Amino acid sequence: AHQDTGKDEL
Amino acid sequence: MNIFRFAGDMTHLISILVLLLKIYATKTCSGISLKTQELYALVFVTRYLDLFTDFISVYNTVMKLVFIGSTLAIVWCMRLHRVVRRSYNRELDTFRHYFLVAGCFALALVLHEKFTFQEVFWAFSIYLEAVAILPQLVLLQRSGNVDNLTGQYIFFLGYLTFSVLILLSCSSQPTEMPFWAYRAFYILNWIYRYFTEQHFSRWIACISGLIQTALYADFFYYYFLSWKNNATLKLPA
Repeated sequence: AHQDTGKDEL
Repeated sequence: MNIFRFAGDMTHLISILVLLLKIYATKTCSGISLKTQELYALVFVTRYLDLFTDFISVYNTVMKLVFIGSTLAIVWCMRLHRVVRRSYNRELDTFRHYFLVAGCFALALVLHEKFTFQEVFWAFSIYLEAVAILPQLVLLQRSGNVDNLTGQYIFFLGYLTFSVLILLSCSSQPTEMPFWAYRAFYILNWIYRYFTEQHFSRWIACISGLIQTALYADFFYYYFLSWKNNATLKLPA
C-alpha cells in the first residue's frame, strides 16, 4: 500500500 | 527506488546538512529565516508520524530521522546557540508564519486521502512544505542579498547530473548547485513512477510539489540572472 500511494517517499 | 528519487533525496539531504554545518562552522545565520526552518521542522515531524507505526526500509527510517534531527539542529542553533543567535535577522524575519500553519491545517482537514490522524497530518505536512519557503523569500527581499544562501548551495553530489539534466549548457557552467535543485529530481521521479507503476497516485503530493517548485522559481530566476551575467547573486533593493 505504501508503494502504491507514494508514501514510501520522504 | 529509481535514480531520480535517490538523487532528489541525496541533494535534499546534503543541502540541509550543508546549511547546518555552515551555520555551525561560521557561527552566523544572517540571511536565514528561522521561521522557514521552524516550518520545515514541523513539516518533517508531522509527516514522519508513521515512524512509530510503519516500517518501510532501513534507508527510509534512517533518512527520516536524519531529516528531523538536522532540521531541529538548525532551529536549535538559530534560537539557542549563544553566538549564532546574535546574527539572526529578527527584525527582518517578520512573516506571520502562524497563518500558513493555520491555513494548511484547515486545508488538510478538508483535502486528505482518509480522515485519520496520520493522513490529515500527512496532508498538512505536504501543504506546509509547499509554502514553507515564503518567510525566506520575504527575508531575502528585505535584506536585499542572497550571499548567505550560499550556505544552502551544494558543491559536489548531483552537481554534474543537475548541470546536464537541467541547464544543458556547455558554454559556461554554474559553480554551485542551488538548494532547490532536488525539486527537479523529485518531479522526474514522479513522472517516472507515473509511467512505471500501475497504481501510483498521489495527486495531493504532486500538485503541492508543483506549487512548491513554482515558489522556488523565484530563486531560480535570480540564480539564472547571476549565472547569465556571471556575477554574484544580488537581489534588487
